[in-house]
Amino acid sequence: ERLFVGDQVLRITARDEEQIALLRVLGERAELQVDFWRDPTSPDHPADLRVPFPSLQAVKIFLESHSISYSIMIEDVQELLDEEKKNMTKSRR
Amino acid sequence: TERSISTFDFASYHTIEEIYDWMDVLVDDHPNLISKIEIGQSYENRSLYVLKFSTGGSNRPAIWLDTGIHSREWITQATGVWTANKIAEEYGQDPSVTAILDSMDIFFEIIANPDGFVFTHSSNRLWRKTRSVNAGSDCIGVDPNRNWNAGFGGSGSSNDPCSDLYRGPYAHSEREVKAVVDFIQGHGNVKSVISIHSYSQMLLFPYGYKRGPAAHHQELNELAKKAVRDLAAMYGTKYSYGSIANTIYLADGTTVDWAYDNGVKYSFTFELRDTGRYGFLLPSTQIIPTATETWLALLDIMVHVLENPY
Repeated sequence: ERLFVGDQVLRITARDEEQIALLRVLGERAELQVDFWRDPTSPDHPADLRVPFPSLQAVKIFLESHSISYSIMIEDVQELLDEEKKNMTKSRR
Repeated sequence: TERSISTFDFASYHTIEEIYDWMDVLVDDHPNLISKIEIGQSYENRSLYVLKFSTGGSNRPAIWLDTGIHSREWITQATGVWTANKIAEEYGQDPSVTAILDSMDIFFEIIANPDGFVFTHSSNRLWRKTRSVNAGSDCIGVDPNRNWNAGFGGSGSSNDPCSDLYRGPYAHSEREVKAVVDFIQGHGNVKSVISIHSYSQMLLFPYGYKRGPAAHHQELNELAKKAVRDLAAMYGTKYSYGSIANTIYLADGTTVDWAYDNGVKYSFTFELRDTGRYGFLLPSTQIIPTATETWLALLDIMVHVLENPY
């Protein structure tokens, strides 16, 4: 089973097309293994990006160095998954 | 084990076995309205089931609904279960549902990507694609919403099997997609295709593979506008609407573009709740509110299809 301990989902608000292009570049960096839940499309639509724990530092440095604003949407993905699993078990019982 | 609709918890997420068992119960409870059709098998040989809601007639005009083509979007399968039950309950009660089913059939595929769905329960909750093996790659799966023969192979899809947007080796390479294509083309009288995704609160229509407007853009836009307004009336959930290309981005090979290009005028795709607090991990407490508000928009579209034959 794949676990997502410490993974975060960042909500990213790109200011302009240039920042959107940068986000696409970020998404293409295979070594970071990031997963766009909502893709960067236009400045009107925020993007949501799941970042594995080992890539958090690199991704946040990338965003900050390019002045791309973001907030943390989900602090720990696994925590939510555990909660979901618990709810399902409870409901089944 | 007692099998009963009354003990099924619509406010919880369920496994494929539970949902498939529930379908049988629903069919048993409404033998004159609902039947279960197997339209094919998935890559891992799971049945692709469609619930057929019909009050009779032969090859009546039909509405196609599907949920869960991206397996991790659990709110959609759960909404599918609730909605199918709602259709069954409301026939003979609600005048709109009754009128629709008195002259049209509804086909509902609740788990459009069963292999992916099982994988989300057993191995990777955040799996999106099918589970087919890609020759020459260690990476598994194809994005079934980039695999349709509508602008296949271009923008917004990937030729990298490791990508979540991998389009597959050729259009309709995925059994899960081909089964629906064969079914809709074989039927020949499908008037509406509504494909349900999550999240980001949008109601979209063709095109995704090009920026130019669809021939029926104005009508689709007006209908979408009404549907999202009615949806919002329940809990204030705000949806945006428009063509896929202009509302989100250029995306090739999508379900609704294929449907539209194959003569299904009323082709829509939903992106259900949420506002971005939970993403694909929407708490189960939100299933019924999500399904309830979505129902209002779905009904708008279905009634419009009924009242505007073509």
